[in-house]
Amino acid sequence: NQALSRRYNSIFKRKEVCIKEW
Amino acid sequence: YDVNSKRLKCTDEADENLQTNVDQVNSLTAALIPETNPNFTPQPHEDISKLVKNLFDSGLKNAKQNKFPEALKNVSLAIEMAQRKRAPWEAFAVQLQELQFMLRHKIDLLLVLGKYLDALQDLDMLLNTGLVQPEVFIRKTDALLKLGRLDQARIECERGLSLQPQNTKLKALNLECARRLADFNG
Amino acid sequence: QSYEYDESSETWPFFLLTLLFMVLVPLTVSQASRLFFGQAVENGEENNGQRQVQKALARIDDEMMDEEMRTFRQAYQKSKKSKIWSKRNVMVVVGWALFAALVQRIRNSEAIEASAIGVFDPYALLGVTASASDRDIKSAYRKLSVKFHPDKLAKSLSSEERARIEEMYVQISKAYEALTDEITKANYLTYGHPDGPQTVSHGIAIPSFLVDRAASPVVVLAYLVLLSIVLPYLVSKWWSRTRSFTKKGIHVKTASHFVDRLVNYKPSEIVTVDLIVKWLSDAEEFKILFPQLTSADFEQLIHDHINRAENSTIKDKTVRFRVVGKCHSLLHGLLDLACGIRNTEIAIVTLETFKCIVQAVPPTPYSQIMQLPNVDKQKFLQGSVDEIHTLGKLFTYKDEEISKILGIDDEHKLKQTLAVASNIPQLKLIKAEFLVPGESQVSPSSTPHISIKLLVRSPQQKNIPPERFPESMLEEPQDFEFQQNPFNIMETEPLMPYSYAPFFPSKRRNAFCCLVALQKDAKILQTPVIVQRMSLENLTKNFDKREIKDLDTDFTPEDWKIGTIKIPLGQPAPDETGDVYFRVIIKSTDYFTTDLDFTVNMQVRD
Repeated sequence: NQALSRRYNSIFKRKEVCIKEW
Repeated sequence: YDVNSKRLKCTDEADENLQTNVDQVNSLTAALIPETNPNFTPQPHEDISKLVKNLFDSGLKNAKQNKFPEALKNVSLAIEMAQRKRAPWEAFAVQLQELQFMLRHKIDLLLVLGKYLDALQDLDMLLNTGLVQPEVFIRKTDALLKLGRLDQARIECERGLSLQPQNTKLKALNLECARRLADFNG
Repeated sequence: QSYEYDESSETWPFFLLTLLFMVLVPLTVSQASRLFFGQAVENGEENNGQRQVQKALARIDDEMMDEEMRTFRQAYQKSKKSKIWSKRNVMVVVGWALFAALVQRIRNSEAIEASAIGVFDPYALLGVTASASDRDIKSAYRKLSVKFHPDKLAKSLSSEERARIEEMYVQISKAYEALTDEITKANYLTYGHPDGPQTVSHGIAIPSFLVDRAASPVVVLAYLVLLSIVLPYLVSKWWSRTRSFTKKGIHVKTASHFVDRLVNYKPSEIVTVDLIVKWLSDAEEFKILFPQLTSADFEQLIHDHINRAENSTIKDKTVRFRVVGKCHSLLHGLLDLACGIRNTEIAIVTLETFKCIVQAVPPTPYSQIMQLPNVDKQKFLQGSVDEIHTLGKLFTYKDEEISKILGIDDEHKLKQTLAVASNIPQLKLIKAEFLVPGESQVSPSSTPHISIKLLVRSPQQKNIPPERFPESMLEEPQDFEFQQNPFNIMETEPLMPYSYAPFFPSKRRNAFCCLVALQKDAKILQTPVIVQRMSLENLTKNFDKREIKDLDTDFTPEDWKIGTIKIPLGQPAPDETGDVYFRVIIKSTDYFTTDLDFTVNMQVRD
């Protein structure tokens, strides 16, 4: 459950990286 | 250990793994303290389940009425609630299924509303949680095409096709990718 | 009990001579062959196409280099390629000089001459050649015995002379017997003298002065130093050097750091080139080269290189060049480890990082254009109405339009840019399949390999659909040799020429890295296959897409060279029949170009 929660919470950072890279 | 807040804190030399572990212990503690039932079980909490279901259902209703922005808001809220309010010891299988179910609807709403990057993140989340199915790849290819990531779109499409070689939608998307890539490469 | 040392220096020169000869002859042969034949093979210039491409790119590469880079490259190349004055060649020359000196010493040595005289040579005594027949020997003997017979001697000769002639006569008789009489002959053949075994002395071929009272402590000391200091030192140095580097050529500490990063990598984190550069900056190799600098320094240096900026506090360019040059082996090592951990994303981004470092271009959607020389970045980013990201798209425009798009006014510079752009190889997939040599299909538990037929083409050339190539051009030879080793076909291709990379600290060749992953779990299956041989002759063909309108009239498939890549599979086919899908990724290490990324189906049938 905690791992799931961590993965869910990383979405915001991932979005930022995608915007920067693309 | 801070006696007042009942939380552990890492020293500066702690590495990432230790920090993660400490965070887990802290959230477990924080969830245990307000728990009133001495015989708690992994069974999902009734109240929270009802709350989440209500939010989600209202989202679906909004969608049926073509009020997509509101639908998205409600479904997203439902997911937030599920993530935040549920205790860490509640059955993982149930939590996962609930999340996957809600995410799929959220993704469709995001795609309709043109929020392709958000949809892509949620699709990746679905894949990471083990939902490796052609439907996910159809949507991922679509989102990537709309974002202009043509190479990646083709790669995802091919992976989808390897799961279901006769899937018509994926075959159509494959042709679309090829066509757009041909133009992209002159 | 008593040892006879080589008092008169008769034996040790021969011993030394033999040793020298044993070492000098192979060394001389190998150095000579390297000197005369090494050049051509190394440059891969056997192929006309390769030569043309290399010539075109080398000239521009040279023009685009800045002075500091030129100085650095020259210094690096000199130390590597001084063929004439290398240590080995000097050793060979000194060795032969010693040899000549020894031969001279032997010639002048009286003691050796005296022993040589003592050797019994019947042929010389009789004055005949070694191949003389029995009749010649008989007639020679008769003539000489008449001349030297004691009874026939003149009375006027002195007693010494008489004794000498009598001795001669005895020797001649013995010589004759040695060649004719059976028993004497046997004696001669076995003992080297007709009278039977002569005195034989055994001794030690060391000059006596070495073991004399005065010199012997020195000799003992020399032995001591050699055995207890020099030898252990050399062995330990060699051992520690072997132990501290992995098979791939990176330091074990670096390898373990990479493994640590790979194992602790969170799938939620997106892999970027910046992340890979961060991992690289902690490499042990950098710390050994520049112990006074930190990881942050190295990271900044690599970023400066990629962005062609000067933000680092370290002003000495050679530091940057050496750091960047080292990245080649580090990235290969990381790629290998990433494939071992089966992480596809990291492997792919490692290869992207490779390109960024070789071309000194940051990873943007426009990297294909930015790697070209003379491009005005501002003008390009502001200008393009139609989104141009790829070289292929660039070449859909006329040269004059391209000069506007890229912001290049000078005609010579435009020519340079177009030359580079049109010589960057692109791969086009024609056919990919699983093959089992000698069988028509893949059966359960067989050992298939992936056979890829591709077309190397220039971004300037018109696209040729794969169907245009007849099956006959894609066929494999079916002889026994091919079945034994199907991968030999790749060895027949010429080495790839030196790349256009004026920002990389050394001349380098392009390579294609082939990765294989399973589609089911999207994980890499095996270590990468590096392809360094591929014919680029198609790049020299004039097939401009802006000019060719009709493939039916202007295209002859036989004019084009089909390239082959064969990738061995690290595991056998599954036991059950069915379809297994694999993803094959083939990326260039040096250029931003259209790399291959496709799916192949392994159809396992009974």
